[in-house]
Amino acid sequence: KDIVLACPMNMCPQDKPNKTPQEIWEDFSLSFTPAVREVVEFAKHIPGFSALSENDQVTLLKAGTFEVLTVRFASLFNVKEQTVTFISGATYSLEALKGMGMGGLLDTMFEFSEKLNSLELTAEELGLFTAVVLVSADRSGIENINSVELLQESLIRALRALVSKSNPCDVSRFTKLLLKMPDLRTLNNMHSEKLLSFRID
Amino acid sequence: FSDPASNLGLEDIIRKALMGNLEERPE
Repeated sequence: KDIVLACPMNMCPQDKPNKTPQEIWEDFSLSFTPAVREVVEFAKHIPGFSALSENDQVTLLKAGTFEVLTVRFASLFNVKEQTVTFISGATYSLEALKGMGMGGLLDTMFEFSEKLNSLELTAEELGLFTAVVLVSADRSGIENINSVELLQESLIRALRALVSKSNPCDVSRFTKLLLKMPDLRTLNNMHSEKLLSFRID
Repeated sequence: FSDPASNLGLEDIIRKALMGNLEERPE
């Protein structure tokens, strides 16, 4: 059975049939690994993040990397055209990807991207929102919940101030933005289920 | 694997990046 990796971080969703799963995985890791490193570098620049224990930093990054990348790559999902652009630059229609067996997760990604893009966040707002997403005190396995909570609260306050400053007339914008967080959790869970079905040896 | 993140080798990449392991970085 052909392996389909309909992740925009992959070069293309379907490789040549003669490629082994190991080769497909090695190719994917060429784009996946640098993307994860960028998320780690981003985290290091969040004021206060490096002061957390190393284990809590790792726990937050393990749990939140997918969500950070989802926010970062939301623009790759063109809702109007119903297409996904992969990092290779190639664009695939949602219909074609569904034809390869990808369904529910992609539909939910499109819904999320549409809602996020409709908020028209500035780069600064998007960066701060991403920091709030990453520093979530309710991730499983956090050792010092209090420290993570304090950091997340300060980031949320900064985000609220920033969003209110850029759109003082739209008081619901901040609430709408925070409501994207449970959507990201849902996507994260769906993505984890997909990963479990694709065992990497 | 019961943990999808382990399946991806995510923790290993994260720990190396956190430690600033320059040898692991692409040029």
